[in-house]
Amino acid sequence: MDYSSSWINTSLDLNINSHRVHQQLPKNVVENNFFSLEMKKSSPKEESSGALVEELKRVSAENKKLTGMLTEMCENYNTLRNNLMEYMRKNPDKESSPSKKRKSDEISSSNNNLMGGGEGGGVNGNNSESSSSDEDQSCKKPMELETCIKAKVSRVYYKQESSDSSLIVKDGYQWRKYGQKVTRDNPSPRAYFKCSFAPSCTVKKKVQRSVEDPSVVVATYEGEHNHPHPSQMESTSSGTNNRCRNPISSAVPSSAPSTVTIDWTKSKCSNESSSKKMMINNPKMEVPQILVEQMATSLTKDLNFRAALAAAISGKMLHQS
Amino acid sequence: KDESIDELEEELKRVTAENKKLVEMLSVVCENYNTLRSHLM
Repeated sequence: MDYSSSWINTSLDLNINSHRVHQQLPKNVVENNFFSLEMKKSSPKEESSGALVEELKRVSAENKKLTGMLTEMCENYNTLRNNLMEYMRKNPDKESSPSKKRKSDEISSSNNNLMGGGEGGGVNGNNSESSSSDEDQSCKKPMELETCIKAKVSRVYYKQESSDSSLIVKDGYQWRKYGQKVTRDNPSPRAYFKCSFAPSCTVKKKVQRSVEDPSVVVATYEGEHNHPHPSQMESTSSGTNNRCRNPISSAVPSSAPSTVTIDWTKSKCSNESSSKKMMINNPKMEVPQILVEQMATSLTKDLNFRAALAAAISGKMLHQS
Repeated sequence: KDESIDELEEELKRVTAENKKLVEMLSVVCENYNTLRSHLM
């Protein structure tokens, strides 16, 4: 209600002529005065309601502005995230650590939750549908990237005595055991190792006895070493570290899920002891024996020779099977 | 008039709370955006 039009001049004219003093005030003046008194009582309420209305209008406008800004920020965020995903897809090698990736996924999911949950109170809730579809896409993309990373997996089969339950496979690298687990599909436990050069070297190894053949131990390698093989570094060693069983061919990681190599060598301890016995008993054979050993170590260090030998052996096995 | 004023006050409270929530959401989104941007860089 607008009372401004009905505003009446309530100023009292005190310039009274002498002849007017004794006159009675007209009725309309009396009524106007009475009305003005009532108006004064109700004007604070009107003022407060007016102020409330103004405040409400102001806050609503601010709300609208904030909503606009929020939708714009979310759009920018989604654009940036898509750009990041594309970049990571193009450059998988230069990818960041998995922990940061998970963090970005959490951030995106929290953003989508904010958009979906916080807009039920009265603000436009149209963004919830688009955010949910974006979330699905974002969930799929990191999984694809992880599978690309995990594709560098190789398997190596080692011969091990059934009595030996240590699950320690000596492949020339040094490992640290960080876990052991019994799986449902295999009664023998599975041991988890990581390279001793961790965290710089991210290679992990899982060792488990084969279900089909208990004398065979399967070692699954994930990742690539970013350091040379210790046997290559130790060129002058007399064979103390070569006690370890090197597979005939090195497990070459590839984009395929797994490559299989077989190590049919017996434990080197027994071989060394037998070779030492040979040397003690036959000193005349010492020199050629040393040469033979040197040839053997140099050939085993040669990766190409190992690969060729593995191919030949696998070819023979296929013929036999 | 009293009722209308009460209604107005309630509406104002509701809108103010909504406003506050929007501000918080906006700050969170900004933080996340900055984090992602630094991650991309």
